[in-house]
Amino acid sequence: ASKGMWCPACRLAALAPTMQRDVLIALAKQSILSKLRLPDRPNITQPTSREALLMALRRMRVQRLDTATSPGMMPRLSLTLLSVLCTGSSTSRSVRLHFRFTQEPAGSTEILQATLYLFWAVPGPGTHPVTVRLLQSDPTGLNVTMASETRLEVQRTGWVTLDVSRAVQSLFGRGSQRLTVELEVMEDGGSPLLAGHRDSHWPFVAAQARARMPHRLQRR
Amino acid sequence: GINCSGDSRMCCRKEFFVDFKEIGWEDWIIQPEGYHMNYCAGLCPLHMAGIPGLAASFHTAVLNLIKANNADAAVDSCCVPTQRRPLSLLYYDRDSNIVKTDIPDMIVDACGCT
Repeated sequence: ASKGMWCPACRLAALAPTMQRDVLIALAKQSILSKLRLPDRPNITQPTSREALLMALRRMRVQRLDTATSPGMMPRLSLTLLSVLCTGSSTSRSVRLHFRFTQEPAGSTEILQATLYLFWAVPGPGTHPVTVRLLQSDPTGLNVTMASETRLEVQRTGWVTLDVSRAVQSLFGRGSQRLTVELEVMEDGGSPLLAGHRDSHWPFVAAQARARMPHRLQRR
Repeated sequence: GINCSGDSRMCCRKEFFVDFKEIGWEDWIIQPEGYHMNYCAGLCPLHMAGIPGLAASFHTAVLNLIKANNADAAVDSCCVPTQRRPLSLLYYDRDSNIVKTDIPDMIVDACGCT
């Protein structure tokens, strides 16, 4: 700005705080609408229900036909499975999370890779040790065995990830679709759950999978 | 960049969050729940011209002062965004299609003097 001219931000500073807020909100609205090339906000008369949205997202899991297979073979479907926390229980130091994959019949899917995502809210600075145990239960849900145990060092609030490929592979291999994760923290070690967190911060498991095709037999 | 604190009058980044629920836009914007817009405010004295936040040094400030003293018609400097990042939106368009888009340069990450 040439000498004596106002900068755009200076004009904003000259306004009363409530007026500043109104101006900024108006600016945010205008900015989003213009970038989306919308003259006005869309009028949603019949919003899609959450169930319909989830159904649409499930359908989107079937992403593409895997064309990398050799000629003459049936293409195999690549899928991405998502499982959000279905239930959870907690004590002062430990939390149990239950994930359930609602996918195709057992045995029809081959898990390539799986990752557990946890949003950790640490109470203060420093390193917070967390023990993560992956538990597997039989189809009846009565017998629980520990598949693995990992110790994480959480340093700041944010998402932490853990490779759970083996556990999920073994799960699907045994025809079960329920994964239980137990988290144990030191005192005041923070928590990834349960109350007070927004839906977007819920723990989830994302897995890459491939549809298993039945063997083809040829008669000679 | 510098984030504004209570006693700072120099060019800094002020955090500003627009909650979509609060402005009645949650029915058409599915995700995220709000927009971390942020903005720049504060003074940009001549010796701070061209300093993006704290990235520059004492030497830059001194050089700027010399330039300013030698200039016949000195110009004022403005506090502006020097770093921005995109905003990802999942929303319903006018035909009720669900659209996912990244709008570039929407979130102010750092401020500095021009």
